[in-house]
Amino acid sequence: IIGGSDAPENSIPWQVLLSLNGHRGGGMVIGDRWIMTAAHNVMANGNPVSSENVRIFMGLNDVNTLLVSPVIAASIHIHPQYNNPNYVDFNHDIALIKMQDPVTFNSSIMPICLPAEGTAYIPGTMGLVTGFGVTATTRGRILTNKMKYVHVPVVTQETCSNSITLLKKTGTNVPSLTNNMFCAGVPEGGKDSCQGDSGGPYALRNDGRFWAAGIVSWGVECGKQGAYGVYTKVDQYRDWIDKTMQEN
Amino acid sequence: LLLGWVDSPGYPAGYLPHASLNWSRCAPKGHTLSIRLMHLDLEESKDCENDAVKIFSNGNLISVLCGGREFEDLESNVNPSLLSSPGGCLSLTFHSDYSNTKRHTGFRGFYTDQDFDECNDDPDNACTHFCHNHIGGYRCSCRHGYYLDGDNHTCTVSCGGGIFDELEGHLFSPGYPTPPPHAVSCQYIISVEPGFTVALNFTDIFHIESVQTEQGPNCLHHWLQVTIPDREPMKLCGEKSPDLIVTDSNTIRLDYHTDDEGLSKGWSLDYSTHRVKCPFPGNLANGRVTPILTEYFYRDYIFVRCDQGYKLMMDGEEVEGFSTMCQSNAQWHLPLPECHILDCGEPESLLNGGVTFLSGLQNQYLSVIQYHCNEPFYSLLGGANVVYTCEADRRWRSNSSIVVRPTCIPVCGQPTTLLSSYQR
Repeated sequence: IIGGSDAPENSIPWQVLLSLNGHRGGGMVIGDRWIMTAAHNVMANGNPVSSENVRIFMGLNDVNTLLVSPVIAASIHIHPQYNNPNYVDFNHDIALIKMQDPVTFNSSIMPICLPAEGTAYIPGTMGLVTGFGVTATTRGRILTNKMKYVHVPVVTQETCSNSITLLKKTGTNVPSLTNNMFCAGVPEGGKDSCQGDSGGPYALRNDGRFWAAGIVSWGVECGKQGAYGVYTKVDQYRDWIDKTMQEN
Repeated sequence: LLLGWVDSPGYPAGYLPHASLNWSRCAPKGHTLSIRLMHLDLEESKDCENDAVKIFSNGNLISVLCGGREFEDLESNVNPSLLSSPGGCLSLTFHSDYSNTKRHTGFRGFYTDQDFDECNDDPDNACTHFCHNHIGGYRCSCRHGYYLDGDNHTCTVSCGGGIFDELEGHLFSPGYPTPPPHAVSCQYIISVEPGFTVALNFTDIFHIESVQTEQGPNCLHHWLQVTIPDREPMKLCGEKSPDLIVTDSNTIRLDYHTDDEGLSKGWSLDYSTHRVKCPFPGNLANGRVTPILTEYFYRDYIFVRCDQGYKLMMDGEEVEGFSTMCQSNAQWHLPLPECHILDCGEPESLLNGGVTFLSGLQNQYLSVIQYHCNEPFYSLLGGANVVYTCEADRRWRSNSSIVVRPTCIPVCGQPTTLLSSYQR
């Protein structure tokens, strides 16, 4: 999380830390057996990682404490249309992980709500993105052991699209924006999600409840001026999520 | 059929000197055999010592004939006696001596058997009432109110006899209302199935000779004795009808006795039966007995139903239904069961929640419980205030009568700690 703060205990109880073959990723609790994350977190070299190689941590904000008791994954369900062998196509970047045993919710572990299909993402609405990914310090980007959070607003699809078009001119292999994605961030930069946060939640809040509007997916650098974080638009996948959970 | 001709040798040309004939036939049982001489022309001699025809019945000489006889004489004087006893034999012998002064034609007879009329012709038939003859025998019969004894001749007073086992009936003394012959000794047994009691209702004439003594009428020579098990026998006589006798027994014995003197016209009665009565089954706590009757009799059934929320218990076991029958011994075949309150059992435990008893004895009918979830992390599907009541079907049902397994669903997106920032 770039430009964020340490999350107080129990403030982001749906946040999940995934350990995947030594890489760090984020996720969010959506049921007592289910974790939602980004598909690219659970892919390696174009193939799904083995569920035995997925360790799930939840309930605490400090990684050192969190690592003591990992939860074992039972199965991984990647969106069938996700196809990103060269890391340039993040369309359908969503996956579900089923846990072997259910967890009991308490103040430190709680699911985040899911949006109904077609829920409005109103530009300018301030969202909350969290994770254990790299943070920006005066000495550069480092991986944090504390869960961080930062508030960034939803930006219009047009603003985001224009930003990406510009970035494509200066960079190579910049992925494309689709309708299954949305952007959040501030044009001046400095507040963003970053590596290690992917798969984690971008939460919006309505009527006192946080709901999973997005999944940290990709972006060009982190916290860069004129660039925005790109998130998987969860409401587009409500059918697939429900179906996958029911069938499994 | 036994019949034919018997002729003297040479008939009708005439018999020779020293001629002879031996003839014999026997009648079947119940028949007699007779010979009817149609023609007789023998030499006449004193005592028929020269020529003669002799006829024997069972070896006994019944007729010796000689000389000449006219047909009319034979018909009126000779033939009626040429008869065997019933089932007996007739024999006939004929002989002629050494000479005859003139030629005689001899005799011709026709023999035949015929039924013997025992009723009219046998003074020993001994039918005491009626006699009926038939070919080969006879049969006796009796007037109404009498039966033919084992000797098939003697008529004895019929006393009704046997056992009266119908649920109602009519009995009367022999010959009633005609006075019966003297020295009657009759026994009547009324025996109906257990569970019924007999009532005797004397009707019409009651007339049994009694003897007046200082103590009043005495049934000394004629009486009707009523014997009820486990009670002293009652001797009845006189001209006053006992009317109704309720016996409370299913077996009654009546002995009617007259000696060979005096006069009793007799008696008649209708008997009826009633079912024995069982005790009132009593009241049942938390249930009811049906049907509700003022009295319960043999073979009556009662059923027990528990009030809603109660179950039938017998000997510590629950039973689906209950009925009992009033038995012949005036007792119910099963004692009344009890109605115990229903129990819905322990409510199902609730994952991530619990259950609270709101009212009632634990788990019993109409007990009320409320499920709750571990808030604020779980909430009850369908609302927080759903209470469940132990219903009559032994299930915990919610207010809406629907059996729903309560479920705690996770509360999402509401952390207990909110990010707060007061800096602007």
